[in-house]
Amino acid sequence: DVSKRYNLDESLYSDPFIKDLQERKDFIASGFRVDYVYSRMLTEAFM
Amino acid sequence: FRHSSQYRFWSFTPEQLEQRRIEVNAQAVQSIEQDLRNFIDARSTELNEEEIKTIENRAVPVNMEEELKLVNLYAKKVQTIAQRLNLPTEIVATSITFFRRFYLENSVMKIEPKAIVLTTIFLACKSENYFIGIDSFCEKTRGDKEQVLKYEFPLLESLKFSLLSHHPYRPLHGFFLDIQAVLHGKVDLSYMGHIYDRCKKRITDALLTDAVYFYSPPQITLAVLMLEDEALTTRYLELKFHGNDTNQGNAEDEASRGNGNVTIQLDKLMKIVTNCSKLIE
Amino acid sequence: EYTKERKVGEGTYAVVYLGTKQSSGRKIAVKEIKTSEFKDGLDMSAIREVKYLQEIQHENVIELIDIFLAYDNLNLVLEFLPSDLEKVIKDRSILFTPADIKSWMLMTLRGVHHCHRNFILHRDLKPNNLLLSPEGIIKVADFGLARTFPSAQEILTSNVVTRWYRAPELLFGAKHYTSAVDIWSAGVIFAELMLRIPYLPGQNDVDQIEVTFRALGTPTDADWPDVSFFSAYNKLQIYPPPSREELRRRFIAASENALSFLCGMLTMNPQKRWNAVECLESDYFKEAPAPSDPFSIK
Repeated sequence: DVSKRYNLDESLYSDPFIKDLQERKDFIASGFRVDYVYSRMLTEAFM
Repeated sequence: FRHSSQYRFWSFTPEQLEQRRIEVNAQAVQSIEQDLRNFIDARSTELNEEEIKTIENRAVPVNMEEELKLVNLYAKKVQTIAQRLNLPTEIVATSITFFRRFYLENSVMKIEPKAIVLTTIFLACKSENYFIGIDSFCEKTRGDKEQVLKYEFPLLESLKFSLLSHHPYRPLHGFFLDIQAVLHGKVDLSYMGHIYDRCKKRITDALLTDAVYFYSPPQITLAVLMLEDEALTTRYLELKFHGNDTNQGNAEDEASRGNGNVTIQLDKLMKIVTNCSKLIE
Repeated sequence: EYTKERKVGEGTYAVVYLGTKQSSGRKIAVKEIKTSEFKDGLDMSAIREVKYLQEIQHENVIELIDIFLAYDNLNLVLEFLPSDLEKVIKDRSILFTPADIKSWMLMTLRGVHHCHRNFILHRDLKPNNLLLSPEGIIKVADFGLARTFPSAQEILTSNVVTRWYRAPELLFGAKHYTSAVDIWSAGVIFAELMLRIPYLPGQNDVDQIEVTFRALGTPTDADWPDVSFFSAYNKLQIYPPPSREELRRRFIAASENALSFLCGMLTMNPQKRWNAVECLESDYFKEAPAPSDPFSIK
């Protein structure tokens, strides 16, 4: 069953902790991407 | 998940799990009784009648239920020690997991729990990239270096070399996000944050139960969410997997539910989640 | 069940033997992990190899056949892979075509994609960790530096990936990097396959920064937001990025799509760098020549 069972839509999430990291220079410069974090959490939830 | 070593090596039906524990205990009992016979035979001249009687009355192997009680008692000690070391939640969870799995392969009568507690935490730290050198680890835990290292291999072997654990914490984060999407605008976010923290604690407690062998991490997460807020969780699952909500959402809702060709039947899922929450309770 | 017939390699923490799986006659490699060397018990690299290879089953990742303890040593039984891309690149008697390169890149990226979709970073991709099976199949190997994607606030060491294949964010000491570091390595490998010489061979970590930016231009906050945040940024020599024409001249055999594919993987800003899916779905793999059949590659 390859359907992802979720749709990743950052605009729908209020996740202050992650959103804060997204603003930090050391995270931005390192290549940190919020969608990678969300994708991982949602994949683990629907695995 | 079905490709993971956690599923391949460490998921059982309740019957299989009980059978495994019975076998581990029986093997130990058999070898201990053999040892006792050898012991008595080797000293038949020295031991008098009463001493032999005492040995036979006192040196009685523990049964499977007693073993399980002892393992559960020490599993909580693993949790306490790991939390006292301020280890991240995931590493506490991995320590508990390693410890409990170890006693699905070994009897407490062969390796006493006290001897293995620190090794499970030490290996969990290494395995989760939270490396603590043996010297500082033993300083912090007042452990014996030789003993901690001595059991690392037997632990690794008993774990069938499966070190990557999927714990229910990331699924909790995932459902925290998806609930916001599916119930968009209908959930109080500060309330969600409050639930989130309580669920994390419940998950750590759930790892001390056999739920981890019977259910997948997301199922445990949903069970814990159900225990925290049945109405919210039920509503979310109905909207997500049934889609026949009274106020049928528009296409956007449909999309946010990610229904696609989802093959999950709500009633089956609810039964699994409810059974799991009962076990955790 | 397993024999060790011939020693074929020795590393810091392991000795590798060739052998046979008796029951099937299958050729195997046995990686015997030395245990005495590490005062803190089992070596971290060994733990990582065991941890991640246990979870990954994919045609383009080396197969862990079995694990056993013997005489206090941990033995990993791996599939037998007689060659690797480094040997192929260095051996001038071997001629290979753009179709061959495309086949190797396709297999490499499939293996890398499988790691990434399982949220595992490899962190040491380089030609001699891309092994070749007797059928010519590329297998990603050596997971001694691998780790799962970090949880958001986790601090990662930037001292990973063999220097020549190290992404710029690692050269700057980044602590919150992502799977983009593996894609950079794949890009440098692609360049090396086309040039048949190392593309960014820095003499040391400082020289590596110099060599990288001289070849690909020094990043600025405009194309890589907050890159100037890194403390190492201030002492940098500023080089202009190469024009498309310069790249064409440098990679004479590369098509336009191949150049775009290369630039996608070697994008300075890790947030904008192509991920494994974008690489696999790129036009480079859709245009002629089709990737060679691995078995046919000499």
